[in-house]
Amino acid sequence: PMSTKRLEMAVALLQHHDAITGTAKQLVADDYHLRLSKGMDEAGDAFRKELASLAFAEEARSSQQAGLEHKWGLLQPNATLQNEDVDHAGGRLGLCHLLNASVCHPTVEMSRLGHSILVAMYNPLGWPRTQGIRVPIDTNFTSNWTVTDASGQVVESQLLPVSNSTVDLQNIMLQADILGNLTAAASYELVFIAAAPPLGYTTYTLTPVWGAQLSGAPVTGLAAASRSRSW
Amino acid sequence: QPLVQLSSGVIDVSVSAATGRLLSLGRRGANLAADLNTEVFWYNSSDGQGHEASGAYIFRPDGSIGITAPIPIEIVEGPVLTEIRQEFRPWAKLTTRIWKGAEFLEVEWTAGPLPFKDGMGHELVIRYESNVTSGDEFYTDSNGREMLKRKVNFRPTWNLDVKQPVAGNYYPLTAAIYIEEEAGRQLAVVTDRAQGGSSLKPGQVEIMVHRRVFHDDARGVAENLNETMCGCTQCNCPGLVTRGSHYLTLQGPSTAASYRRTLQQLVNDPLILTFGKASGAGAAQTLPS
Repeated sequence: PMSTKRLEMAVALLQHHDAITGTAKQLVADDYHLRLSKGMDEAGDAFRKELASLAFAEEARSSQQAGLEHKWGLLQPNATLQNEDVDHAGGRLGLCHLLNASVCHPTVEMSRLGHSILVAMYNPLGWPRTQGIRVPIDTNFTSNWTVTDASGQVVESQLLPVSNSTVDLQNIMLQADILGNLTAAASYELVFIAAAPPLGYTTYTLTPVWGAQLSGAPVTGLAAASRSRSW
Repeated sequence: QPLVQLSSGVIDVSVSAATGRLLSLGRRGANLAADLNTEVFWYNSSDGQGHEASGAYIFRPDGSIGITAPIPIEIVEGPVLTEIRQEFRPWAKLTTRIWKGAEFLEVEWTAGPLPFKDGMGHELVIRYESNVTSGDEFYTDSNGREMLKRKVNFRPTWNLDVKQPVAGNYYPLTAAIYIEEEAGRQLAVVTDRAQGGSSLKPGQVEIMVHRRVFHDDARGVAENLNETMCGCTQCNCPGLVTRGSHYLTLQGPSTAASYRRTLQQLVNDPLILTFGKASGAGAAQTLPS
């Protein structure tokens, strides 16, 4: 069942001074890590399904306002998603624990196929905040992207090549067989500044632009390229 | 070699292309500026021959080694984010991020695999050097809550006979460390995890980010603190790589405490991101098969 029990048990166990300070044998340290990791996975499942049911209901409504037929039909304004929708939605949101190494299978895979990416984010603080967001993407399909917020407004964004130190890190993870294969490792990041409400969530949509969409009128809000200088 | 000026619109950073190092950090509107340089160096770990060894419990450096030569630097700029990428060693790199509109500097450090062929343990440290006249006092947090005043080579409740001038002045940082002038500038460093740190000289803040030692310190673990990629602790193969971030802010006396405390909370509770395939308004139609 979706719960945070396993994470609570792991964190409770890790109050031991050896867990806090690392003064334990390797196998004990590995056991601490394993329990924490399994706890995070289970809690992550619970979290992302909850967030998905909120975010996709929101998305269904914004589609409806835009007069677009939504995957689940036209929801009534205050309809709530049924359980199968929550499961369906929950299965559609992924967490990436290696974002600081620009590794994220969902976003790299979707950008490689030219799909739009939904970024749903939760703010655990009791006050509104802005934060720089770095989304790992693959630019083989296109390097033209726009970012829009939950109300469909274009947000300023920038495409950044990942640093050499990140590339080295990805290769070390590959050699250590942490990555499985490199399909989740990105060579670019789409960065933008997100604003989130207190103790609340919001969504941003990253949309690829290609082909005919580029030959017509100039597309507003295309991600800016980065300029690089080195010495 | 030019002096490179960068800005978030709130803070200004200058970088020397000649040396590859940061030079200064300033805050617009508050008429605040300070010399600022980030250095990476390491302590060699004592091996226990005739005295205590560095180990899981003990930090006992046996000399330190820094890098004075110019280092390669790359600056990647854009309207949202500017990155200053420095490579001090193949196993010690910094990416300093300046986000549009941000009041702090994000310093992402990547450390490891630490060198091991010399058979010596190493403890990698990042040191922030400034011209903040902080004397011999600095402040470190108590488990993320109040900040405790620390004084170099001093203990408030007994006369300290300092045998270890470095390790004896290291303190646990669960969230932050800062130095300040009398009613003047405060330079704070907020950490994204518990680390050890100190301020051994006026204007300096140093934080240990990675260790690998080859001797047990006889405190009961009976095993070296020697995590490696190949999983065994006695064999010699590349050690672990670790990556984290520090957040630097330069403030005046009226805003320092509230801004640093808010930044601690933002770092401790970041936005939680999830990713999925968009299918609603604004999404590209599904691709032709």
